[in-house]
Amino acid sequence: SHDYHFGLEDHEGISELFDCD
Amino acid sequence: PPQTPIRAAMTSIQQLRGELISTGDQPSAILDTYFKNCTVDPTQDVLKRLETLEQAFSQRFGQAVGPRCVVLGKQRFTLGVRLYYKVMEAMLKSEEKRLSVQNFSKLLNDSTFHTSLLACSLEVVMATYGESSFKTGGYIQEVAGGDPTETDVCFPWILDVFNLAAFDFYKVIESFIKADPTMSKDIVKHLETCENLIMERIAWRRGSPLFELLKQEHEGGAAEQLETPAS
Repeated sequence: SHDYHFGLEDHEGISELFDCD
Repeated sequence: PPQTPIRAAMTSIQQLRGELISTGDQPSAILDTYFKNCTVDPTQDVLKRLETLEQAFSQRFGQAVGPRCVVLGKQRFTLGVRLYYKVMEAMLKSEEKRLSVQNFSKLLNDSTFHTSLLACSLEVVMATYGESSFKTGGYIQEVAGGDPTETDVCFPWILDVFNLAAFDFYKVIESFIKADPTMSKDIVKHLETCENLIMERIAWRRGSPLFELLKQEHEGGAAEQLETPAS
């Protein structure tokens, strides 16, 4: 519904972005 | 009837309020279970942090918009908290599915994560109410050499209020958009503009945590693989 470009890969999420894997 | 800017704004506000009616001002039963599954239960810290950030937000909102608008600030904050809980729950469900774990103790005890998520929620609320506009915003005035104005609350105002690094705010944007597929195209566009401002300018200001991360990467031996700035 929008043109936002999603850049995160399937193996990445908020946990990895805050170094909590 | 033809769509006018005011009608469009009213529709967006009604949609946002409607979507958050079922979301309470407290963590839902599902979110509470995620909190209880943690090695260290973050509930008390989450509530205490919200109290502290509400005081900071209300005070600064009153200063920016006018003392008679303090009640509006409280309303915005209440909506922001509802959106914060809603998106947090959706993010955790998505992470549970992806990682097959239910204990998110480290993430849920990370103060920066919570502050970033709440800041993003409030940015969405204020953008929906048309209070965070780039066209007349202080940021544009600031980069144009004018005085940073105290009469608006446009991005990156919220970062200053919460003393939040732009780089940390940046981390939540994509996951936030994924977690709330009901957001309007205009709001997604607004977040994308915030993202671009951070990437192109704000994350490179003095004191940004990005420099320490780059230094760590360099010390870790990854520098050889980096391209030169020119390329």
